[in-house]
Amino acid sequence: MSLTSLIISGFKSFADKTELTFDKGVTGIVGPNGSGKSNITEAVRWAMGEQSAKGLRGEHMPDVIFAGTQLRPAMNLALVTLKFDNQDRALKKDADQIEITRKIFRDGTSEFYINQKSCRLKDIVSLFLDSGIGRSSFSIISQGQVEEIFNSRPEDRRTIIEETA
Amino acid sequence: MSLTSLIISGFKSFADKTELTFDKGVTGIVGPNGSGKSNITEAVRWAMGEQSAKGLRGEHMPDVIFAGTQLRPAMNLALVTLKFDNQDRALKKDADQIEITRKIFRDGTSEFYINQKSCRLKDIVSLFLDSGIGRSSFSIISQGQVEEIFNSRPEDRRTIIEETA
Amino acid sequence: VRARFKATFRAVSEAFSEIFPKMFGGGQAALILTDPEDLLNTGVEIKASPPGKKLQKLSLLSGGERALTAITLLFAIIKVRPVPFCILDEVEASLDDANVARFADFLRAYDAKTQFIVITHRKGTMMRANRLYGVTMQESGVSKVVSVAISDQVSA
Amino acid sequence: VRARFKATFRAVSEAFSEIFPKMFGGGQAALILTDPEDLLNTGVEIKASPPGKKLQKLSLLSGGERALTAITLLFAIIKVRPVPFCILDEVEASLDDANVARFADFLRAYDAKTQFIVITHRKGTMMRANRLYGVTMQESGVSKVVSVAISDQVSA
Ligand SMILES: Nc1ncnc2c1ncn2[C@@H]1O[C@H](COP(=O)(O)OP(=O)(O)OP(=O)(O)O)[C@@H](O)[C@H]1O
Ligand SMILES: Nc1ncnc2c1ncn2[C@@H]1O[C@H](COP(=O)(O)OP(=O)(O)OP(=O)(O)O)[C@@H](O)[C@H]1O
Ligand SMILES: [Mg+2]
Ligand SMILES: [Mg+2]
Repeated sequence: MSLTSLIISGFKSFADKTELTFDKGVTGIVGPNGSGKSNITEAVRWAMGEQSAKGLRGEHMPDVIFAGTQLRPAMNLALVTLKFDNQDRALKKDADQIEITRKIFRDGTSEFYINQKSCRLKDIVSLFLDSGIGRSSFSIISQGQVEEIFNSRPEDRRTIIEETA
Repeated sequence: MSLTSLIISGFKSFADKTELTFDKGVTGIVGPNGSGKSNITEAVRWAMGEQSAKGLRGEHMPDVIFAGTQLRPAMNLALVTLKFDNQDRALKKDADQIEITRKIFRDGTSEFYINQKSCRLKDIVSLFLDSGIGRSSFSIISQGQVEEIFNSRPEDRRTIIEETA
Repeated sequence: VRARFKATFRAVSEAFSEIFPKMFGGGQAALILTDPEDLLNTGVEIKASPPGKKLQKLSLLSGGERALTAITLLFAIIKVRPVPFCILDEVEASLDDANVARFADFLRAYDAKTQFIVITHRKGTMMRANRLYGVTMQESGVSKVVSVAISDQVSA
Repeated sequence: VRARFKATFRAVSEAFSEIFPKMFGGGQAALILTDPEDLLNTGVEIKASPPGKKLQKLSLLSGGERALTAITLLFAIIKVRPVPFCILDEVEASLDDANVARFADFLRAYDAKTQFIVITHRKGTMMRANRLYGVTMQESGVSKVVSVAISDQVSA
């Protein structure tokens, strides 16, 4: 399975709807400090079901909604969509294309969709967990986290091996 | 007062006696990963009285002694000397030049000298503390520590201001 | 369960020992069970010696050596349990240029089926990517993404 | 004691607000007392908005913005209470090239009486140093230091 595209709208500094398409191999993301690169990483983690606002550098989940600038007002909705090619059925759902969408509103309410059909957050989380790309996989290494793998004690590292099984 | 030179012998990767002299302005230290740059920072912290082996990335203080390579045997002694120009008497000792030396032996015994006269570790620590360049000053920022200043809670940051007074 | 742990551990530790010299341009490393007699409770130790260096405590390694050893372990794990995509956010910040080049060569040579999305400000990584997206804030506080030609970005 | 804290706080916060736009090429920042009525127990909050951005929680700043804000606070403190020498070990690892240049310009323009010893692998910092020492391990595992010509190192 592969990630084909990422759509970000109203999430953190991405006030305007932005689409990134991904291909095979290595895609580099570059830009000055504070331009929004790590916000892209967090958009993917959020859409895959990240539950902790602190894990996304905020205090409350609505902190991920575009907060406005001197020229633009704050927005009321953050949306992220992930699209996957699933022909190999790595995601346990019988569909060639899979689209995950997560929304949050300023009042804190949330909506979740798999292939445009409303669902719960846990449906998204378990879809990835069952396919081995969930929380404990090494598919996303956030900024400053590369040495986390060492900070675990020897007893905890066995868990890393167990989860790799 | 200014730092005029640093002599390192048998400390960590500095098997051979090495002298660095310092002048006014900005001195850059460059080199590949693992070449010994941070060992230089630690040599200064150690000579100024660092008491924690963990703070120097070791488990026990003798870990700072050159441990040997495939070509060279381990050494039995680590020595670091710091030389200061003290004409402005910023260090509270009546001498134009001040030389601090710290030694540790493989069996764990240590020796300390101020101007070649034997002293205790606490004499070195208080010499710097009384002159405002002790532990709580910001004269040494170790690798990976620059954001430490943020990790303190607001109540702890007042201590930073108090100690700056 | 014990048999599966043992098999997984062997696979990850073999991958770790194999990848380490590729990342470091030499040297050796291994994963060691703290208690091989007790597979249900044993911990896992990491041993690493960069090229030409004797084996020492992990804590004594330099900042760049630690980061590259952690990256090596990550790659060993995804070799044993492949992921369809892997996002790396500035993992090579503390590497020198020679180590960045080896790291980026390793990414580039990886099975093209695994997608790597690498956030970086290192030229060595940029020049080995298949494509680049540039993130900018032409309008203050608002991010915008454009495709960037690798040659332009690297000579910038 | 309270008067001295108040005076020190004022001096550090003024220095912080003055240095921030120099480091960031614009923007503004301040130190705020959480409880100005209770100088003996008050905490200190850090507020920072990089150029063109609205004031937000410190946690939402980017990796590079956080590092540069911390560096700014460090310089505010040593402006109020000068140190004879200051050793900085790779503090600019997460800064982009434009921010490295401003940081290194600031070091270079600093009162020459304060000695800065800067461990770095960033060309922008190297080229603004007054002199360079190169650390190498020609013999494996054994460090050696040599003087390096800045022009050689920067074009390497
Ligand atoms: N809810 C929000 N609304 C608007 N802007 C936001 C919001 N949350 C974060 N930001 C802004 O996003 C910027 C941080 O972006 P990000 O962390 O992606 O930068 P980066 O490109 O990774 O930078 P670096 O190279 O320093 O790591 C900050 O300037 C922050 O103010
Ligand atoms: N007691 C010791 N005897 C011999 N070598 C040691 C000893 N302690 C540490 N070392 C070696 O010193 C090296 C680390 O040096 P240091 O941390 O100074 O590197 P560095 O130049 O700062 O690298 P980086 O750019 O990655 O931060 C390690 O390879 C380590 O094995
Ligand atoms: Mg970032
Ligand atoms: Mg270092």
